[in-house]
Amino acid sequence: CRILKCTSDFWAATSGPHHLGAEEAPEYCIALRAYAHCTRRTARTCRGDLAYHSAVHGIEDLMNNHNCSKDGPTSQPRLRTLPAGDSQERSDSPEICHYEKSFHKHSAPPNYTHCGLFGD
Amino acid sequence: PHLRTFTDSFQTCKIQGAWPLIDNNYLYVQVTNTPVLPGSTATATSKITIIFKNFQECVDQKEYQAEMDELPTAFTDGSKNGGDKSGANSLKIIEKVAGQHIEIQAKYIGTTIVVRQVGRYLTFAVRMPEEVVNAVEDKDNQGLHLCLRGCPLNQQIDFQNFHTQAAESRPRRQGSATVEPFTYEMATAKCKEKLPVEDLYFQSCVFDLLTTGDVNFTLAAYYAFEDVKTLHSNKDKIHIFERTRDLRPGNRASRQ
Repeated sequence: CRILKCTSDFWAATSGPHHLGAEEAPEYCIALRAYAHCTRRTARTCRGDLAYHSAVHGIEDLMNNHNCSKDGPTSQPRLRTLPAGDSQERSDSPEICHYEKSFHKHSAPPNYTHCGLFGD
Repeated sequence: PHLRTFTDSFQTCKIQGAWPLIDNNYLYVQVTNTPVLPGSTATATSKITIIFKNFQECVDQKEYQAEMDELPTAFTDGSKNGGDKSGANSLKIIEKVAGQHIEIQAKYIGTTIVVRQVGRYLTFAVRMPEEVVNAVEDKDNQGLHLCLRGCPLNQQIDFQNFHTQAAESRPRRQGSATVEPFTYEMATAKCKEKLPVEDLYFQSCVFDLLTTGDVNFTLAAYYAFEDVKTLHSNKDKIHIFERTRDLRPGNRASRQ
């Protein structure tokens, strides 16, 4: 059960120096929907886990409190570690278009994988 | 074709027709495989379609398509980068060897793709961050992606049996009468020239020579190995010696 990872991702996206408050409701809803998505993915393995069920109820409450709709965009995984509330900076900066630079700045180095197809 | 998945499973598959290799929030890759000989279950890749999905201020949606004897150095709309956005150059196509080897760098997702034409057929290799690999909206309802999940059981070729048969029946000739014949010894000798280590790339090479008699497949295995050397992040895992064979009913196609 990886519910704690979902929770920590959500906290990372919504707290810190640029934490999301009520004035960033759309961004907050995006983060909440991402959190909901994440919990749904863990549903099978987290059945009966107290933290999981608390999270599910907690998300529901938060979505109601912030008037978030269940349908809508969810934050992109690699964006969750970027400082929140700086959409102008993200739009204009080429750094957003450089995965390694943006990743290294805010998180651990990425792990890379490989896939290949050849021959007959 | 021979498939090495994101989890380093190694399989030989039939997968005739169109099959998805990758499908996530950023990228879609599909290959089309055709029989290398009439009536043969052995197929090779004759077409590769890659779609880079629209992403923020970096790239517009771009499609790349390679076919036999046509390895373009541009996307289907004629452009060579990600379009008109401010970060468009974070996606670009680089021609390495005209008509034989191109590389697509998608820096905005930390991804490098290599497409080659070797002989008549195409090869594909990709290096991608785990986070991008796993960036899918609804994992539970995800379909089949060969790079992630491997080939379905009914599409896997029992390579080991074939290998043993070929070795035991030497110098029996493989394939149909129209194929340039290769004995097991000839095939191993030919493959050893390019692939001195008897790993699965070497064995794939032998398999391909025995099934097709087409010496170009020696080069396909060689270049596939060269691409792994360049793209794989763990240099200790470049060679694979034990193929993934989990053919028990009900088990997953690949060991995750």
